[in-house]
Amino acid sequence: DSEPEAHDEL
Amino acid sequence: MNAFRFLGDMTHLFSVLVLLLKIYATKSCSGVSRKTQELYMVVFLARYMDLFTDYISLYNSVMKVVFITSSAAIVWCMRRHPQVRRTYDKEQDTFRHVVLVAAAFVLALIFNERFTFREICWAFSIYLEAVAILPQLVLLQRGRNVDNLTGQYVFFLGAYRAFYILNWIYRYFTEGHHSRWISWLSGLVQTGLYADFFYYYFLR
Repeated sequence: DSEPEAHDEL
Repeated sequence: MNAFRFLGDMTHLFSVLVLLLKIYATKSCSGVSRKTQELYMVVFLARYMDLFTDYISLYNSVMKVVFITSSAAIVWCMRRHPQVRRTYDKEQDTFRHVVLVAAAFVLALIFNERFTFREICWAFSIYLEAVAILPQLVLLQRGRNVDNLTGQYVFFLGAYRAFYILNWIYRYFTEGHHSRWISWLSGLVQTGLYADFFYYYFLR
């Protein structure tokens, strides 16, 4: 399973 | 980026800047909880650890730097500024904020998207942000009259969270974007705390 996506919110 | 997200960011930014300017202009931090401000600084530092590892956009990076520096400036003023520090209501601001940090940290170790440094820091910052306003709310309840600006500060912070929830709803339907359940749950708790405050604020 892949690394969670980067957080795009502040 | 949708309008709700942008409005959320702007109300958030506005709340922090209003507070910083108020403290700086009046040389007084009466009614402001230093513990809440320290918690926010920890929140921003923990969440924006990704500043150097995950680039999203110039907007995101600039906002992250602004949030870290403005919250650090508020804490610096309250601790070190020769005039401001004398106006701090130390005896009133007694909330055990270390307990919140410890609880958020333990929660982040148990409930996270993945057991990595980045994800634990992120989850920790989300949990801590949800409850960081508590020392401020306790301080406000102790004071007889809520200062207008302090009331507005809490209002803008509440508006920020409400806009973010609208943003998640919007993203869910338009992009099929599933905001992580950690943010949903913590965001709802956080918004609830503000709603509770405003219910009593307007009753008075």
